[in-house]
Amino acid sequence: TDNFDYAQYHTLDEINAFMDMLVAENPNLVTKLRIGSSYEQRPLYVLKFSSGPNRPGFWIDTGIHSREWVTQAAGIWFAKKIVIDYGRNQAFTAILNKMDILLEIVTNPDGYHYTHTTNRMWRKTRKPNPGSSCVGVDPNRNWDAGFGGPGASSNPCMETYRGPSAHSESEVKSIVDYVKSHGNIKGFISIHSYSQMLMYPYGYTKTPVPNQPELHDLARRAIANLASLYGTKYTYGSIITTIYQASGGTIDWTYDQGIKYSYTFELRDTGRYGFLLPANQIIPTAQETWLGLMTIMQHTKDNLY
Amino acid sequence: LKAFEGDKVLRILAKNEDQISLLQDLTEMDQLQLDIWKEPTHPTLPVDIHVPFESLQSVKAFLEANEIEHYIMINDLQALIDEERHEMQSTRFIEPRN
Repeated sequence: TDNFDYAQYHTLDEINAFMDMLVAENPNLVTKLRIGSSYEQRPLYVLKFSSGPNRPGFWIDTGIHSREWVTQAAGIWFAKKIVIDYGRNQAFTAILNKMDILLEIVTNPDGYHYTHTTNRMWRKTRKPNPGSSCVGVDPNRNWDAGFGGPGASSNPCMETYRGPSAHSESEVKSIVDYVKSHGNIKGFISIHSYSQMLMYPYGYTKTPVPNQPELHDLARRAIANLASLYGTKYTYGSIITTIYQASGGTIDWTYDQGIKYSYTFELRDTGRYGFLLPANQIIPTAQETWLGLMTIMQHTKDNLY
Repeated sequence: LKAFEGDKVLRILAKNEDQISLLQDLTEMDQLQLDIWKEPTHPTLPVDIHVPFESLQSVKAFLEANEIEHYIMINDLQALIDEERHEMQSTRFIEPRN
């Protein structure tokens, strides 16, 4: 994986080959778990980085919206960063000595493949909708957290179509089942692009979460650390106050499952390129995001509950 | 492969809640085949919409008739996609670093 080109976008096959290489090179640190299958029967892989048994988990997912290519690319960079820094970077080593990191690089593989082969602008899953010519569900409106409320569409032709029922999408249900069966995930970060935001629950209601002061302060510190590298400006707050009302979102569900440190990132940029962020932005984006992730992971490690 | 020749991405800046409401109506018009990159929710947040070439006139007319400020964020979506694809293909032919 030293020769892998982290500064380019890659196909699904290339990403899968990268994961296999990473596991082969680091057999004592990295394992590849299959947590389920997509609608089109592609495997859903999670890389588990673990330095010992029976640790709490810290989840990171990238690429649930397939066209947000910088997120999958950043996920690849994070995976390599983890194996480089473990044993070399004191702060990170302390984190991985206390918690496992669970990284799902391509959360919506059918959509990702579709963006490479057919429609670069595809966002949703690829499951057909009975009675409609429109395909796919927005997997960030499909979670059982205010499902069906405002901020999601009941129209299969819309980009924010919520699906027929909560967890109807296997890409979502597989994570739900994994999180429940794991039972000890303490932090959950779902990564999107673009807009440059760091947000915590809720999206489906204006009611503040009980841990809002702590989550707000941690978000402030995370974006300050992120900005320390290139000065990239992020906004932060709850989803509903920072961006918009969105029901059925990922981190609302994880928070309601008891995962206190639930956040969602919106990576670069703020509107020049949108989802077509040039490849030369991948590494700077990943580097600065890693600093934000480090702040959240360190706080989680120091405040296990 | 779906082509996006002539498609543009508009950045729309609503002045008030009334304009947000008008934009919400616009995004519900399925016949325009709009791809909403950033939804209309609050006047402080920009709205980004990928508009297919066939719908450009209708959308521009709607925005101008309602005096909603907007500008072109991406002038030719297909050109950017072609550039991205070219970049990916060209790097595949570069010898791996030793």
